Amino acid sequence: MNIFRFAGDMTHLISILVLLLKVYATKSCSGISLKTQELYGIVFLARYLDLFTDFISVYNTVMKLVFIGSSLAIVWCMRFHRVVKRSYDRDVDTFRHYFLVGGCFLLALFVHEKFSFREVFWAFSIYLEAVAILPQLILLQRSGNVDNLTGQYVLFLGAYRGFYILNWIYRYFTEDQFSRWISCVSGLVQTALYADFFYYYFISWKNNAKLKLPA
Amino acid sequence: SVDEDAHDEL
Repeated sequence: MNIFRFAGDMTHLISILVLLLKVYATKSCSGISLKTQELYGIVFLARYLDLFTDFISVYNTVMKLVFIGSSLAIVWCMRFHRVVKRSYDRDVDTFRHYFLVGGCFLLALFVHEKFSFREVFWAFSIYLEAVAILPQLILLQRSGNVDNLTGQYVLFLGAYRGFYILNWIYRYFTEDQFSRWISCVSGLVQTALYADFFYYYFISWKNNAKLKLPA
Repeated sequence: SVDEDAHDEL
């Protein structure tokens, strides 16, 4: 564990806490893409198949349970919670995310570290996470104004993989046999997808204005 | 038990 990875995990945790706060405090999921939440649920379920077979550390296991639990809880809320589901706007959350699932799985069948059930699902989860934010970013562009908590949620979610990139650079220089090129390339793509969001977020913060993404 | 190729990152 290094400071970059720990900062990344904490930033990821904060993004989830901000999302949970928004949904539970406001009893509303306006501006949140259910499809992105479903994709994250698939990402964590596919990535943590080794949850009960490989014990790395208490921290690792607890964080995996938090990530799986929170993503499934949000999906449940947006689909079934009596009050929350009313604020879900199906008409703006129209990204066809099943293509992302199919495409990433196909890619994982061809590009993986080892052709085993777990490694193919692990690579699938890495590729899917890189594109999971697309429905959310498209929804924000469609819905124009972005409320503060949603904006902070996306900001932290984008920043966490940026910390992981620093972690991979650090590990590359400090560990001899370190080679996580699947994670690195996907992490770079994932962080790059947030580039324009980060830009408009910075502009709105500098001008102390409401965050607006151009349509 | 941690086999050698277990992914230690979240």
